[in-house]
Order: sequence, then structure tokens, then C-alpha cells
Amino acid sequence: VYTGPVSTTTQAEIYLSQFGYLPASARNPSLGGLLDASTWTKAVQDFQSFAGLNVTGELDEETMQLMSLPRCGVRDKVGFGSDNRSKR
Amino acid sequence: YALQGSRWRVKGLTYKISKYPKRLKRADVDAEILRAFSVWSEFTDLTFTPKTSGPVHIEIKFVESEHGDGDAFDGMGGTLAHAFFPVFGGDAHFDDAELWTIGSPRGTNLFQVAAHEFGHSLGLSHSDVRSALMAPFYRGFEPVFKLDSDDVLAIQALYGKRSTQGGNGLNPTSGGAYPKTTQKPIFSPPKTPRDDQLCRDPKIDALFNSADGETYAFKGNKYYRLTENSVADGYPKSISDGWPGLPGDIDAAFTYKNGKTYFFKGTKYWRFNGRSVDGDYPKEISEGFTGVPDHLDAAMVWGGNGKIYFFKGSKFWRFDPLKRPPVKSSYPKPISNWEGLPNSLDAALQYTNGYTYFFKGDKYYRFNDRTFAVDYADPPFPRPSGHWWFGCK
Repeated sequence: VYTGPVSTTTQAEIYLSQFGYLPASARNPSLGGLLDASTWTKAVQDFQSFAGLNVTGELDEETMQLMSLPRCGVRDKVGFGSDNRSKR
Repeated sequence: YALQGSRWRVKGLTYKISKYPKRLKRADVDAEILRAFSVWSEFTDLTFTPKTSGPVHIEIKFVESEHGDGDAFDGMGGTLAHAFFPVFGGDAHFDDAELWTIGSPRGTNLFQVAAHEFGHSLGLSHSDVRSALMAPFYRGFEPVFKLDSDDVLAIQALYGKRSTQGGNGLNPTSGGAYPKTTQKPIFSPPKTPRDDQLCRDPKIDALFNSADGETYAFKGNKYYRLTENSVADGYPKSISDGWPGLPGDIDAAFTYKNGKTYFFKGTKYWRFNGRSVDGDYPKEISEGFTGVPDHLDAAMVWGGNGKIYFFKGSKFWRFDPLKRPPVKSSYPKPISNWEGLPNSLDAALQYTNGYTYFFKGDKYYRFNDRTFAVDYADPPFPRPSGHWWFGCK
């Protein structure tokens, strides 16, 4: 078993699924999945929009930096709170 | 690339398709799945044997929504497929709500997605390299599939290199052909070695990839379209015919991520959109590329950061169009920072395999962005570009 560094992409996937931008399966450590490109791009764009960054859909340095900052991780009944919760 | 942390102890692996997709013929699926495994066995000593019953290493099934592993599929789009890493069993599941297709730009290409999923089954995580098969999203149908060098390095980190190696060493994706393939192995020897002006003097002025994926070499008043291993039939052609308004003896060229191609000569530059000049050109380099010198040797866009690198004499400049100033005050820097590269280059190109190639005189250097040095290889670099790039005798 080799334990190497986790790629930037994987870190972003875990973060984006943790906060509701990608399906929860994206943070399942037992498997890897493949998304269609529009789902991936929209997730990154939605996060960038929420965070007030330039909305590029690219995992640029600024986006990754923001994902690495400590933030509120309010838990709700299904796990972590989501940035995308809709208002009733 | 990134490794998940587990791998198979054996290299002879078995698989079976326990549930086929509803819209494709079984025989076609069998062939595509075999072809997808071959992507990985081409570069390693891994073998994949299909079975129809009994226990196997990798079980494959096409299923919809909730299918027993707790990670339900989500209908068309979204998640296309997922696969378990070796320590979790290696099985691969495909969302049968997708329109799986073979060799068609419609729907979702089964071969490409399967090859990606089997990467997970073998222990690979998602890569940061966008052009890699192991990037986390499906980029659409690619009629000519090429495994990225990043993927090759990844799989070989787990399972070693193939002990019976084919190919000519220019590109890690060279080697045997995939079975029943519609794609061709790249850099196989040309059928008819060429012997023309370019072969007699392989020094070139500029080399670049066009927005539509072709690679062109410019020399004097002529240009050549390069194939995987040679020059396309019907070339050279006149630059003035191919790119109306552009002079000969170009110094440098590159295509930026906006799809526009920039040509440099002396103190001026031209911007082209495909084969048409894109406005009022030429313009002064000092006007459009502040901080970049005139009379360049070479230029290229480096995929690692999307920035533009210019080379002249013993120095290089890094240009970032999004920054002010676009060239930092710490530039120029010495080319000797690029370990193994000579000064006074002729051309530079980041090729579709992820390597960066530099040309000087009749030779070229393959630069490995991962080690940030000219690659050690047998035969060593620099190598004669006539033989390896232009299909010369």
C-alpha cells in the first residue's frame, strides 16, 4: 500500500461534495467516479460564485486557496451543511 | 497523477461483465471493455482475461439508480460511472441511464469511460492534469484516443513498465496497438521515409499546435503539417497561401487557450483566428506583449500554468496576460534554469502528450515538466528531429 499525496483535484472533489456542489459519492473514499464535464464545471462555477471569485469553472490557484481556508461546516441531519440549501 | 493507495498483488487479472447495458450488443460491449483494459496493459505487464462465470478480480455491471453499494446513480448526466479501488474490490459500475455509444460523437463513449474507471479499479485516483484520462470528468468523444503521459507514469508507478516494450521512445504512448481499435498508435515508423528539403536541413523557424489540434512546422516561406510520425502528404505549402497576410521566416508562434494563433517576426506580431488574420495586424510586440523582447527565438504556452514563455538567446520571459505587468520584474531569467536546454533555441512546443519539446538546429530535446529537466532516455536527447519528427530517412 502506497500512501501518496492527494491530488488537488481530489481535494476539490471532496470539498465540493462536502458542501453540496457535487454528489456525495464524490467523497466516498472507496471509489472513484467520472462526471460529465458540465456537472464538474457547474460545481466549480457555483462555488466560485458563492465565494465571490471570478467565475471561470477552472480550479485555479485562487479557488483552491479559498477551499483550503477554515470555514463553517455546520452539520445538518444528512451530514455537512450545504452552501446550496434552498429556501422554502 | 495521484495514486489511491492500494494496488493488485498480481498482474494477471480477470474480469466479467455480470450485467450488460440495455442498448448495446453484447459482443460490441465485450470488445470495447477489452479495448479499455488494453489501454493499461499496453504500458505494463498487466493482463486482463475475460470470464463468464466464477469469481473474478473485477466485476463490471451496467445498472441504474440505487444498485446495492450505497452510491446510487443519478440518471442521465452527472455521475456516469464509478469503480472501487483495489483494496475495496475493484468492481466497476456504469450508470445505464446514460446513452452508451461506441465510436460515435453522440451519447457517452463507453470505451473512454471504461478506460477511466478501470484506472480506478487498478488504483489510480483523479489526476490534476486536464488532458489525462484520469481527470475527473468526461470531455466528450475523442475519435483518436491517446493515453496521456501522466496516466502512463501513474500506472507504471504501480505496476512497473512493460517488459517487452514496443515503440520508438519519442512518446510514452508509443507501443503496441489496442485490439480492435479505431485509433492508431502514434509515432510508429512512417511507411515511406521522406527525403526532401526539410530532411536535408531540418532546422525550423517555428512549431505550434493549431486550435483544431494539428501541429505545424514553419521553415522559410513554407509550412508543413506534421502527422504522428512524419509530414502529411501534399506538404510543404506556401505560408502566404495557408495564412494569407503572414510573411515567411517567422521567429516564433503559439496558439493560446483562446484558440487564437500568434506569430512573431522581428519587432511585429500577427494574431490569426484559424487561417484568417484577426483584425488590424501586424502590431508591435512592444504594444501587445509588453516586457517581451523583439526578434524572438521561440515561444510556447505551457499547459501546466497556461502562461506564455518566450525565449531569446540565453534568456526566457514568462508572460501572463491576466497580470499587470504581464512580465514580472524578475524576468528575464537564464534558460539554464531549464536543466539540459541549450541557449538560442529555434522552436518550442508543448505537445499533446504533455511533454515540452525544444528544437535547435537539426536536433530536439524532450523536456519533462515533472522533473523539470531534459529527459534521460535511450537514445539520449538531443535527438535528430528529421528522423523522429519529420519522417526522414
